[in-house]
Amino acid sequence: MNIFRLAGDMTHLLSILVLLLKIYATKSCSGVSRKTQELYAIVFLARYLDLFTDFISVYNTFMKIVFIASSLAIVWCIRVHPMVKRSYDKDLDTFRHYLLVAASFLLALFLHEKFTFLEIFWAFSIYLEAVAILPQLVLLQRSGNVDNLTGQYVFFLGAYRGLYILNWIYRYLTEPRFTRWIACVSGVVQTALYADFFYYYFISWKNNSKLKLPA
Amino acid sequence: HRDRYRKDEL
Repeated sequence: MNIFRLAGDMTHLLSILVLLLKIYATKSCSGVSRKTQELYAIVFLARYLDLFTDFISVYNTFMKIVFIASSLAIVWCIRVHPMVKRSYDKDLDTFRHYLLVAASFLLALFLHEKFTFLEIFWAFSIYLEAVAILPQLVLLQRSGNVDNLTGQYVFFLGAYRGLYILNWIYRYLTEPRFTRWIACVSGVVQTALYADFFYYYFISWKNNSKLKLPA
Repeated sequence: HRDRYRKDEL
């Protein structure tokens, strides 16, 4: 464990807490893409299949459970909770996210570390996570002004994988045989997808103005 | 033995 990865995990956890706060405090999921939340639930379920079979550390197991439980809870909230469900705008959240699932799984069948069930689902979860934010970014562009908590949620979610890139550079430099090409390349693509959001987020922070993404 | 490919990251 290094400072970059710990900071990355904490930023990821923070993004989830901010989203939970937004939904709980406002009893609304306006501006939040249910499809992105569903994709993230799939990402965690596919990535942590070895949750009970491969113990790494208490921290690792604890965080995996938190990520799985929180992502399922958020999907449940948006789908089932009467107050929150009412605020979900399905006419805005129209990204065909099942295509992202199919494409990621197909890619994982060809590009993986080992041709085993766990490794293919792990690679699938890595590729899917890289594109999981797309429905959310499309929804933000459509819904015009973005409330602060939703903007912060997306910002921390994008920042966490950026910190993981620093972690991979650090591990590559310090650990003799460390190579994680699949996670690395996918992580760079994932972070790059946030580039324009980061730009507009920085502008809104600098001008102390409302975050607006151009349509 | 500790598998080299062990997934120790989240």
